[in-house]
Amino acid sequence: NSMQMELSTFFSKV
Amino acid sequence: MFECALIQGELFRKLIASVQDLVQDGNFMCDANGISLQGMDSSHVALVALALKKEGFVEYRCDRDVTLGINFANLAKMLKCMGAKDRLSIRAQDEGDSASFVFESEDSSRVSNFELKLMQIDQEQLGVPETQYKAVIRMPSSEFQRICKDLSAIGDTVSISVTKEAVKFSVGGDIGSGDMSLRQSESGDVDGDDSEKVMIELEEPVQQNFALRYLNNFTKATALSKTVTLSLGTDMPLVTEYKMDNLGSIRYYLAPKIDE
Repeated sequence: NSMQMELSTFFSKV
Repeated sequence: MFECALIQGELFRKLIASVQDLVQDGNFMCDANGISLQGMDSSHVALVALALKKEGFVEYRCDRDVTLGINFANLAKMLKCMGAKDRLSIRAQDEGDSASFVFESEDSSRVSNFELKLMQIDQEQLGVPETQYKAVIRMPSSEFQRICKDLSAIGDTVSISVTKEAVKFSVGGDIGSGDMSLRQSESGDVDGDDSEKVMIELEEPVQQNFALRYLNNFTKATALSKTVTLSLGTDMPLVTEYKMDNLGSIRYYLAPKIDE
C-alpha cells in the first residue's frame, strides 16, 4: 500500500 | 499597459487546455521578460508552472508588472471562438478589471474581440528549488501519453524505474500486473529524428511511484511538443516538462506515492 505525498512536503511556500 | 501577440493563437488555446483540468483559476504574472503562471490542484499533489518568454511573441510590451487573475474555463469559452489559424492579441490596462482578447484571421478578413473579466485570486505560491535530478528521460510525448492512458486501465499507480539502459513503467491492479520498458536509443543513429528517440541521462538508478490520474492529466500538453522530459529523484516530485520551440515551457510537478 502506498501513501500519496503532498507537494508542501518538498517545496516551501513563498 | 500590457500587450502581446502570438502568430499562432492556437498554441495559447492548447496551453490553456493543458492547465484547466488541473487548476480552475490562476494569476498570469506578466513582466518585461514574459508571462508566468503557477497553480496547484485542489489536493496539493500536483503543480503546473508555465513560463512564456517574450521572444516567443511577435509583439510584446509590458510597461509595468501586471497580474491577470483568470478563470480558465471562462477563458477557454472565449478561445473557442478563435479560428485555428488566427493571430491572437492580449491587452490589459495596468489597473483594469478585464483583459481583451482579439482574434484575427490570416488575411485579416475576420476580427473578433472579447473582454474577459479578471478575478482577484489569492493563491499560495510554492518555491520550486533548482535541483540536480538523478535521472532525466526524454521521450516522444505521444509515447508517454499512450503508456499513461493504457496503464491506467489496469491500475491507478505506476512505478517508474530508470536504469542506464531503459525506463520501465510498471502497474498492478485487481486483474493482474504488467510493465512496459523503453530502451535508450542507439547513440550512433545519426539518421533518425531526434524527437523519436528515448534518451536517458542517469546519475544513479531511481524508482518512484506516481498516481496515473495526474500523469494522464499532464499529457493534455502532448499537442504542444513532440517530446516530453521526465526528471526523477529519490523522494522528490517528478517533473514532466513540455518545451515549445522558442515560446517557453509548461512543467508539471507531481508528488510521489510512498510505500507505507
